Amino acid sequence: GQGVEGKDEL
Amino acid sequence: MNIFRLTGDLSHLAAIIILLLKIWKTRSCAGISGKSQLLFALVFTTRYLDLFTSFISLYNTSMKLIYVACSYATVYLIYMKFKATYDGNHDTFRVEFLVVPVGGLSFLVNHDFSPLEILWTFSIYLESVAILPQLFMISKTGEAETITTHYLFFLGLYRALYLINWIWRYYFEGFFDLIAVVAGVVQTILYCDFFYLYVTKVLKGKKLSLPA
Repeated sequence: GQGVEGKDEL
Repeated sequence: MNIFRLTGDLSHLAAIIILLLKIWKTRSCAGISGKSQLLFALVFTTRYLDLFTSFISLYNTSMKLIYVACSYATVYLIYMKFKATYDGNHDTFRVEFLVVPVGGLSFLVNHDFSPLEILWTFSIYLESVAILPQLFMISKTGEAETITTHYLFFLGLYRALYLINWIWRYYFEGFFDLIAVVAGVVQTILYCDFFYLYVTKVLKGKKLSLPA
């Protein structure tokens, strides 16, 4: 998500 | 996960594998910009540092590891194993003109002023322009091998599918990441000219060559 560490998109 | 996101990821994977196989099978990296590949390795390295801090899913972790591993393997093949075939004379794009402004911008425009977030932002901005050395090289030599054009097609298709994915996510999940979307639009636009040539020439069985 936005501005959080750990992104679900590649 | 929607169909556009999944096919986008698979298209990205296809591009990476096509390039690796092309170099491996022909034992040559002629026509490939080592600089673009170095930039992509830098993109994946700075983006996937969250591998150390958070777990999203097995799919997420595996794909990130595969992308990183493949990008390093590609760089290794170009600069080490098949260095003799690397066309450095035509790979003359000044990457500092991309990396320095992109680095500055990622400090100025980001979601959160933290090291990991700034590096993620850097990778998003850098990815959007990382193909420029490759496109510059093709414009300099005036041609590209057909297999190289397939690589570029899948690489461009990946970000175009991500754009549709973001429209989908905006409507159905309320998800919206302005940084990723703007960079993704820029990235996709850079491929438009190439897409045109790919459809009008390569798909009709002709080699991609530019008028002198």
